[in-house]
Amino acid sequence: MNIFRLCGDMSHLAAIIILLLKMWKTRSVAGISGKSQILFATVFTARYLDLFTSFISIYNTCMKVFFIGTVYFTIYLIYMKFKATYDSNHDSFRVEFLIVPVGGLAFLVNHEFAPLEIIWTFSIYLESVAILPQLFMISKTGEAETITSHYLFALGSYRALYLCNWIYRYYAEGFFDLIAVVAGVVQTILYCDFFYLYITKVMKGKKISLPA
Amino acid sequence: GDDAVPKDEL
Repeated sequence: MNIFRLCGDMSHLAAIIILLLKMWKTRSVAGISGKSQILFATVFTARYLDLFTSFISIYNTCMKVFFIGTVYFTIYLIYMKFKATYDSNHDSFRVEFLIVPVGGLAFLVNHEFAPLEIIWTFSIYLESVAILPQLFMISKTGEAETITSHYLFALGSYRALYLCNWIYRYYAEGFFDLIAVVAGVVQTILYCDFFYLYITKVMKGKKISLPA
Repeated sequence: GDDAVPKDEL
């Protein structure tokens, strides 16, 4: 554990809590992509299968359980409790265009051709692109509520901080995981356009609205 | 490929 890793995890935790608070307080899931949340649920479920096979630490186990629990609760809010506010017309990203290539890539490029390892690799690749339905939705509607922007900023920062963590770990421990690093770079790059809008607009008190 | 690495990260 180092400061970058801890900040990354806290940023991830904050993103999830911000999203839940937004939905709970406004009794609405408007502007939130259910498809991205389903992809995140797939990511967490696939990656944290090791909850059953290996124990790392109390911290590790608690975070995994929290991430899995909250993502399924988020899906419940979107597709059941606050279904009436869900904007399915604008959540039209074709997720099969992500799942299929990512699944194929996980089979071809992995650390070890073993079931759990392939599933872990799949989760890493899928996470890197799981936000695309959400970003697609914002580009379709042309706007994002400020609270949704805070959510995305925290969520994007998390992997950017992990990149710092990996640089640190490479020098401090000789730790290097090429698959995680490349996917993390891709993931962070996908947020760059959003980060720019966040810094130039949201931080100055304006909400994100894109020209039609 | 490489050996599988332990997954202590989230």
